[in-house]
Amino acid sequence: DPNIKAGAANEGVLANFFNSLLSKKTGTS
Amino acid sequence: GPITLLDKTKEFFQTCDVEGRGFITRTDMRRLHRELPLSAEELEDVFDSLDAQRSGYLTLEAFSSGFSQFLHGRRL
Repeated sequence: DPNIKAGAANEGVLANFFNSLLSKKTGTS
Repeated sequence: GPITLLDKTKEFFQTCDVEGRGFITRTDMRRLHRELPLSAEELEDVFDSLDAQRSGYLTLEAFSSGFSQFLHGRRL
């Protein structure tokens, strides 16, 4: 099912995105 | 004081909502490739993943929904 594959790919890309935001903002207090 | 998840979500949302309009467009998202180690194409994929309703813009609600799904997935 291509939809399931797309969902898995989206999880990866979202994880990449949010991890980048988290590391960008780390240690700014 | 303590940083809450909501604070963090709002902070990230504002990073994307450069013009402070209260929503994020596909163009806003593409621009983030200058700040984040992702290509404009990857950022478009992120936008499409978060814009589940295909509305063409992301509200804080849609954004925080995606963020909490990400955090939930990490914990599991």
